[in-house]
Amino acid sequence: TTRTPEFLGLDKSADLFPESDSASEVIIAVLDTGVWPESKSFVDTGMGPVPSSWKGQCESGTNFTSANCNRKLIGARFFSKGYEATLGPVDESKESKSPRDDDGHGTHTASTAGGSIVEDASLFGYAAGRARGMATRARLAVYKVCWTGGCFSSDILAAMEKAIEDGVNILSLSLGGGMSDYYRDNIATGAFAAMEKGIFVSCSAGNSGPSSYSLSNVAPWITTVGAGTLDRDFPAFVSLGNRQNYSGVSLYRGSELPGRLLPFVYAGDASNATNGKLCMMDTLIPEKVAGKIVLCDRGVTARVQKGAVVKAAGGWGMVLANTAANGEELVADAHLLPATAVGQKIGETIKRYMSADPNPTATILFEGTKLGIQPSPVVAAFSSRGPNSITPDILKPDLIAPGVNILAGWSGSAGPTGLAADTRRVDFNIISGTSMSCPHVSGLAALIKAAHPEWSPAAIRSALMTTAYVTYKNGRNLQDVSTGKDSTPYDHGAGHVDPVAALNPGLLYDLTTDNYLSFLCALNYTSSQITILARRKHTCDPSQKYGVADLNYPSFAVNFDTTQSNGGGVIKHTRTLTNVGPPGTYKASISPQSPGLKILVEPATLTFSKVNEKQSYTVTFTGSSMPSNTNIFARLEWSDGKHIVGSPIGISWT
Amino acid sequence: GPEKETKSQRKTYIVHMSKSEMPAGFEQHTHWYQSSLKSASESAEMLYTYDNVVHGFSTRLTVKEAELLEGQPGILSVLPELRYELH
Repeated sequence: TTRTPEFLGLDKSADLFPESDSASEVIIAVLDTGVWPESKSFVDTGMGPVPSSWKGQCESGTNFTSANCNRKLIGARFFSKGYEATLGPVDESKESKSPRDDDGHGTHTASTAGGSIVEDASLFGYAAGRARGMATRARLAVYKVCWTGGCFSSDILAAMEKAIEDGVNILSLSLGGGMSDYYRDNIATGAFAAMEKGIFVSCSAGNSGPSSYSLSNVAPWITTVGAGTLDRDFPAFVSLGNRQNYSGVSLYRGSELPGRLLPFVYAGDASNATNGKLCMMDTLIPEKVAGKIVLCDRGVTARVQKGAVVKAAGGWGMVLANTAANGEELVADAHLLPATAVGQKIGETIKRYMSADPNPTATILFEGTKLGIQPSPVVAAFSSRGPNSITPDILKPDLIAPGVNILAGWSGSAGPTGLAADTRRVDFNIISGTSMSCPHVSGLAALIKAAHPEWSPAAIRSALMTTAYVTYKNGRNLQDVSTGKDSTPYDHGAGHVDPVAALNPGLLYDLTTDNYLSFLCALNYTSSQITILARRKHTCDPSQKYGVADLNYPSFAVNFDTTQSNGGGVIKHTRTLTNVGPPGTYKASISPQSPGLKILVEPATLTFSKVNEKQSYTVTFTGSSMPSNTNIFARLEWSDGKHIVGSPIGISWT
Repeated sequence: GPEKETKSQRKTYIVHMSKSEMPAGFEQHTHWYQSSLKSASESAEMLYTYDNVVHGFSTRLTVKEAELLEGQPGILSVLPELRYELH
């Protein structure tokens, strides 16, 4: 990626991160659409021999041999039996029955997590710069589990099975499904086994935001990653016939529009279809759009597909307007024709102009790449949101990382839009999603693993979460692009990842397999359900009182039941901190304190005299009666004056 | 014919086994899995066997076969496969 290393402070702190032996020992497994091994992001210059712990393979298949692997890309496998059993044989004329990535997504995520340094990377000159993965010295192993027809869980489980056997340290999955109980969700079951082997599992939170309860991959042994923006934009202005200019974004590069205003038509007025405004396939009337710029509404079909529809109908350009579902979030695309995306408010303004002017005109001006956009990061509208629908007492997502307009490696088999009609080929592409934020965290976890090889997956997550930030440098709270207001822990979890701080968190909330088994007991899982996850008999002790709130998680989700007599009550959460810094005394603070809720930390001071010393504390939440659906948010911080160990708190009355 | 019809009615299931309940007569757990599967379906074949992530296997079954298999000793659950999507 370009820009994200600087945005995350990795460039200034290069000497803090191990770049030699220990980093080269970390192996990141990426389960995705495969890999384009010829990408410069997988060049292995300067890398030492493959770690002796590695037991994996570079499998052969369509247009892929073991020679495609090297000291960077040390493994590549593919899993298609489940896919083929349901949808029939892989059509090898259309997709490679091998680890080769014909889509681009897998190459993008793998290069984001652990790609080598590539000078002069860009997409058509956009986002130009030195591209690198988060963990440039880590090794990559790619497991292809997604095909044209989807990603099937029998294949995903088989890939996780092999990845564990192969000896990977990090599992990165930028995919998800519906919301199922953990024992039914194959990613959750596979991740449990990986966690037991000390493998850090990072998964995308999903792109179903900004709706509440829209998260996927919420098991507490998974690190769930939402998406935020960078301080980078790709402005492309709409200039109207009334001399008003409005800002949008675009990655279009190609023939420019003629240097004059063109006729401008709303798609809804150039179609006989019910939803003509959406510019869906074969819905535009060519006579009404030929030679014009067309305004389309976002929704239902892919953004780039709408551009292709306008182009096929003879349109010269497109303005793509957000609707309420997306608000003011602007996602840039490498459209096939001159096009720009605008927010909902600007879209409405433009529509008013078009209604008022009998002969509306417009043109689009492309401005290239702009850096230093503030505020940044802001939570992406598409990033899935809490509360956690499976276990409301565990706060998810865990944190956010860059996931909007991310440049990274791409497949040589697909154009940047992914459309069949797109015959352009690029080395790098710019795309958005929690798919992009997840491998950022996977790569950063690899850096932390290299610096602290003895840390458990939960310890690594704790370091990432407790050091994440929730305010900008000016002290204001992180924003949510979908509302334009402060984001909450249901949107950003513990906050935006800060890898430099995560290297030295001071204190950790650690978790073992036994802790997770007690958590399953607290969920009242049956013996069979626990055996599915744990792969062994585990008997919950009937004399022990298990509580979900006792899971030593680095965040707090508290739920008051409004149907109870007083509609509030007292809820206690217990946590244990492990010192991984110098001896010190940490003091607790809670902010903000809200009316209707009292939060008490006991003890409020913890003194650690040596490394790995553990100290426990209890947080008591006393809530008064509140209407159902009330949410209050706060933050607990432990600080010794040098370290800040932060935990988000989400309190709901349901 | 009927075989084709059965094939089209089949769905993929993840079969979770309680490995500790493997009868003494079996030397390898995969043989036990195979035997359990055969007791529910003559023609079903395993797609994958799993040992690190879960104890069990994936296979294609009709709903009836899945129900029959679920009743066999040592079977924890027979869960339909899920389809995931890229984010």
